[in-house]
Amino acid sequence: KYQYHFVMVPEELDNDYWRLVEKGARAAADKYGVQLEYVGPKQANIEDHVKTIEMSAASKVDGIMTQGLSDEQFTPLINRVVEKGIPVITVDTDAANSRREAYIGTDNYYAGYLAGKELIADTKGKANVAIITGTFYANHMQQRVKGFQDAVKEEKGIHIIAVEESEISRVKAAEKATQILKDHPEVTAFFGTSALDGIEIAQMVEKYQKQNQIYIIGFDTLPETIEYIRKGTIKATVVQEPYQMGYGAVTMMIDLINGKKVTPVVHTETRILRLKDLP
Amino acid sequence: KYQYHFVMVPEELDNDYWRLVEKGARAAADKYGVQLEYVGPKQANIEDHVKTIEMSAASKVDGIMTQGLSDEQFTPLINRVVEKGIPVITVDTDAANSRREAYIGTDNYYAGYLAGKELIADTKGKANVAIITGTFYANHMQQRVKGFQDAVKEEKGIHIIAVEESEISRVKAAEKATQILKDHPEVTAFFGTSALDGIEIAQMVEKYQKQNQIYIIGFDTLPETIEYIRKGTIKATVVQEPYQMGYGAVTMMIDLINGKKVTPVVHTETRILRLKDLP
Amino acid sequence: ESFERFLLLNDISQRSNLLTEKLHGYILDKENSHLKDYRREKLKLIKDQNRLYKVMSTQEVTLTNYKNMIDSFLDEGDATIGAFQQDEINQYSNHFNEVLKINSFLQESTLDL
Amino acid sequence: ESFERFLLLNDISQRSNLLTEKLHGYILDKENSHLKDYRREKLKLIKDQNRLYKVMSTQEVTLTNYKNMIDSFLDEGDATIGAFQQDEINQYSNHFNEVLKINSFLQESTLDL
Ligand SMILES: O[C@@H]1[C@@H](O)[C@H](O)OC[C@H]1O
Ligand SMILES: O[C@@H]1[C@@H](O)[C@H](O)OC[C@H]1O
Repeated sequence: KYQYHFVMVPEELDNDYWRLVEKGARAAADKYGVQLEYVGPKQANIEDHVKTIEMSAASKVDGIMTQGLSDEQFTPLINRVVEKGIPVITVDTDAANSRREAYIGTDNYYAGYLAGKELIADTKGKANVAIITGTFYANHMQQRVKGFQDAVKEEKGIHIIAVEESEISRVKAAEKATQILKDHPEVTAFFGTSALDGIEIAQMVEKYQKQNQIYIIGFDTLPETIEYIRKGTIKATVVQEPYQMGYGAVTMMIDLINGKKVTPVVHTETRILRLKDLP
Repeated sequence: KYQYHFVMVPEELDNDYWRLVEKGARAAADKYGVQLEYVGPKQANIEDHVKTIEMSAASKVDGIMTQGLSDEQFTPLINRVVEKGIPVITVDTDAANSRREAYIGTDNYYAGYLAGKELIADTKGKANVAIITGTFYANHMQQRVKGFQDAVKEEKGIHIIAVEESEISRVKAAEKATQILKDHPEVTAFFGTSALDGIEIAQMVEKYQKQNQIYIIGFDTLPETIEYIRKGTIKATVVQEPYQMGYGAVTMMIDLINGKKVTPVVHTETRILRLKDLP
Repeated sequence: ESFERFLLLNDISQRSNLLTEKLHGYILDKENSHLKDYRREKLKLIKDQNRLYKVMSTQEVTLTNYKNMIDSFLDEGDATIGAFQQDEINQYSNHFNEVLKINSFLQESTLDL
Repeated sequence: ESFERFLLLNDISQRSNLLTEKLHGYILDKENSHLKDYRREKLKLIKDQNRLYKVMSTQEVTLTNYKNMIDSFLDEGDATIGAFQQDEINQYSNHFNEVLKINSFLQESTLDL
């Protein structure tokens, strides 16, 4: 009935961003006769993530698509999987030094860099910035923070006051934002580097009625983020293309299995989106 | 994966004779890509039999093969099933007046007739006969008894002393045989008209050490029957071809579904088997 | 039926534990008796594996039947309504009897799934 | 998972009972409200029916994975023996670790079937 059996393993299953990646992957799967499993941790947990990849490999699936979350753990893991004859494509987050066949996703350093340049422009070069990132260990989060830091480092009026991690959790993102608001009253701007961070930052900033005093730039274009942009609480967000990542990962995997040449690094589009860009 | 989905509904699932019919049906099913279900009463029960056919029809299977056990109940049932667009083939037992598309099985009247003629020859025309039949209502049993009676009716030395039913049950067959031995000491011969009757008759006759005084003719060639023939307890049996019935029913059903012409009545071989016919 | 599946899965689970033990025993003690046991159990696990498909595919046809029964149930329901609205009392009564009958089949089939 | 399947089957079972009641009520009373209820519930039953395949086909891929895992388990067992007999201690130790790991996956997978 199906020609291929692929598995996509995100860091968190029921994450609205990853549901978009899944949606793109399913569209390609349905079109090309791929039995697609979408499995992973219900809540971000690297041990469960690693185990899911290992179970998939033991199940002898035809291809595995996953994030290359960290070099330390994922590079040897990916290498072992590829050694068993199962091709791996990284999605969203690359482990560039592993034996993964290809990567499709945002150029994360560049995306962080765009965010930094946008903040400079929007704050006229004067801001005390708190960053809430997904996890400290994840490659893409590190790259986004690095790109941002590199963009703002020459700006004398921009100070990065704090960098906290949300652990890809709404609750934790809200908690960290609240903590920063209390501990660092001097903060005038937030940068959230994963899809949920900006949303929870905005919610807390509204809760304490500081939306007119605090600048927020987020990531991704989930409906809640768009809503906050319409309201003005979030001023800008970094666009990614999760649907295309999912769709492209599946088609690339099919090509790999059929022995076709595949571009090793495919960067999906990333840019800044503001209120004026909305219909 | 399968091209067709057929159901075979025997009167009793775990009956050794019907397991042979199933075996033939499965051989054809495997060869021609038929998903074959073999379902029915665990023990002969006409209500369960009728219900299984009705459930199969409600399940919209492609074809149903079953016995046409009785005109009263099965003819309207088969007609209803055929009216829903599901072809029915009767196996082993015909409901000739129903809308079944075809019948494959023994010519039961003729088989009973052969048994009668054999008894006459083996008993030199002098015997008091007890008949144990499967059920009184089943068409094929009636025909076998009728055929037998018609074969012996002109023989003045042949008297039919009793006719009892075993309800397709070993236990009941043994019970009836024992009862007849007690109630009718004048009985000198038994005719068992279903696969299990002759076996249980032989067992009881041996139990009461009358195998040298009582003539037995049975039905079918189950291993136990063959064993009793070797021992001499059963003198002869009527041969049927259950495996071919099963195999043929499936191939005929495939032909029906593919719009091919099908012979409406296919009689499988029937003959008498004696010790001298065994290897 | 469900109980057969349960037993088969249970057998496989226990047998893979036993195989692991035998293998462990072999690499610890280097005793050939462990290796023989391992190989014997391995054959049994392969047989169980082969039975997986048989047991599980019974499940698939049961599902198909169940799904088609729901169709039949709804067909008879619609036919009941149609006949009822045409005042064809014998017809809708017959169809409703079918509704009752197939409903009871559905109740019963749940047990097989 | 098994619980989702149980709930779905339970929903279907109850819904077909309810549909039968609504239909009966309609042909007894000829009240349109019964017919409306019937039609509303009918749509829900159709949705449940559609979900049957989704819920049950999850079951099929889980079975394929399970069967392939048994193969992987046995492959690693054989590799353990092979390396052990060649005195390749690092190799057979690694393979045996895989045996342990996959055995735990098998134990766990039983729960999903
Ligand atoms: O990796 C994902 C990231 O790309 C997105 O921005 O936020 C959610 C994460 O899981
Ligand atoms: O119908 C069957 C009959 O043909 C056989 O002789 O005995 C067993 C019966 O079930």
